[in-house]
Amino acid sequence: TGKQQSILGFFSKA
Amino acid sequence: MLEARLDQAEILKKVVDAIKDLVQDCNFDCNDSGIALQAMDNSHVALVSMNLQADSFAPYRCDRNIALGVNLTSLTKVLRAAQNTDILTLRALDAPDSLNLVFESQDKDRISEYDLKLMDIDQEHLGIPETEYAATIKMPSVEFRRICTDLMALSESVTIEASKDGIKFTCSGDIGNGSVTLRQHTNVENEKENIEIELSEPVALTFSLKYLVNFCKAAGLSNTVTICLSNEVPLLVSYALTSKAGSNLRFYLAPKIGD
Repeated sequence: TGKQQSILGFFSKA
Repeated sequence: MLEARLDQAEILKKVVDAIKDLVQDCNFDCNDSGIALQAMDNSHVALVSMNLQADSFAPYRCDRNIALGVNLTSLTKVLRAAQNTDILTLRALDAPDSLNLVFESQDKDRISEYDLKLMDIDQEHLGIPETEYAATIKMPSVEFRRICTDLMALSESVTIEASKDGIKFTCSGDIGNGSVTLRQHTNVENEKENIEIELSEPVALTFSLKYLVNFCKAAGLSNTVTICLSNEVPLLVSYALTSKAGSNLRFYLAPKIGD
């Protein structure tokens, strides 16, 4: 059912 | 110093209860605009973001930026001593090593006071980009919880498809497969039952049900939940915390992509 992505791949460190 | 008085302890009790299985330690960031929290789960798949605007409190006072580093298991133990309808006051000094919590019964015949030890938490803050979502669904929060728990009995993942035909939740597992389709629905007599769907383009994304079911612990906070989707970005699940705009509990979940 697909590979679980990390939230860090979408939101940048502020 | 911080002094923030909430008319109903229930809000903070339910927020902590909803997030404590995802996040163990986190900072409550206090400034003059209110109290905010942002934290990822250990595996960096989900992000929790809570905002309680200053106008959710009466009175609210915070002179300097204060980070309250809290262990949520410990906070749960203290909040268990508050009744849902108690008035809750949070107090902290500018560089605090403890958080003072006072619970007062509505008729003021009982006052409980606790001090919770704080910790230094070095937490990364993530910038969440403003997103125009392709699909926005507003629906009863218990209905969303039921869909997620029902599908989790069959599979660990759900594919959510938004199209002009409605919102379709599909899963497949060892014992078989299942789907639930939602269509726009307006209940004139009971607005809380409405299903509102806004769609600018079709979306199809796959998510882990374990996380979605976890987010649904927040269903007790609000009758309705808003779910926002765009292709190849994290799903947003949002619960309003008060009737005031801007006070909410949000969960972001990274999708599963490819095979």
